[in-house]
Amino acid sequence: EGRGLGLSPEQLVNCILEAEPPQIYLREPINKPYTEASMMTSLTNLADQELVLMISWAKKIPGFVELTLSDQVHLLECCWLDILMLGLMWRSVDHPGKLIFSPDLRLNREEGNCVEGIMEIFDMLLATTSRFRELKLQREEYVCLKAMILLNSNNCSSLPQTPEDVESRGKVLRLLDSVTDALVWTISRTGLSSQQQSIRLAHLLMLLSHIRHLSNKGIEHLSTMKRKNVVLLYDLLLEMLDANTSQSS
Amino acid sequence: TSLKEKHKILHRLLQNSSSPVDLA
Repeated sequence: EGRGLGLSPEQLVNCILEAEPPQIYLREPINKPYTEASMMTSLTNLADQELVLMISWAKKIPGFVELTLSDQVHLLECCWLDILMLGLMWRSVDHPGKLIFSPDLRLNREEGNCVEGIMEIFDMLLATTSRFRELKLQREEYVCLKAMILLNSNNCSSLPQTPEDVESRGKVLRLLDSVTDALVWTISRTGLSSQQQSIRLAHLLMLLSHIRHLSNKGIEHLSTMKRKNVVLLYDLLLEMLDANTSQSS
Repeated sequence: TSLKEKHKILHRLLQNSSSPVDLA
């Protein structure tokens, strides 16, 4: 019984599946040939829409809204780009060589050529996506991994100040345990031997460190694009980027 | 919670009980 949530692993997986955000589309279609400005405008337009949906999504993860507001803010600020990137990989998993940013923005690596420094990130995204393809990532595993990224992102925060903070941090750890149980339960349904299940769990979790590395690269790249005035960032995206760059500096 | 935190859009979207999509 899911460590205080009152949910079985199966029920928790179903809740997380139901929390999945809807598909998004470009607000304004992008014409070819792509330019640095047009592509960055499209990518940030999509990211901005997805961030709003990500907040709704997080609120539907069982137990998340019971955390202190400051922990909720902090968790999302730490992991938003990891979550956007994992979502991109999931959409692209059945399309080798392509990155499906949205149904109306499907790019191959060469199309990243027009944006300085983005091809290196595209290559890493494609490589991690093909690893997920090799592993035949299942939808249930994907949603558990995404929730784990959210709950595991708090490692850079300051020490808790109040009893409420201490309690909230404890809740995050218990939630993380519940989602881990849910992922273990999902893997257990694959019919693999117990040893193979452990190896699959390790393979999936090891990819999270690649995603963190990728998102750090992405934050660095977006900051450069902002500094060079290649793209005007919308309010929420700007705020999320600033939260990252001010923490790391 | 600091005043700066309270002015965050993220803070506001999290606090609002209705769907953030409506707010956006």
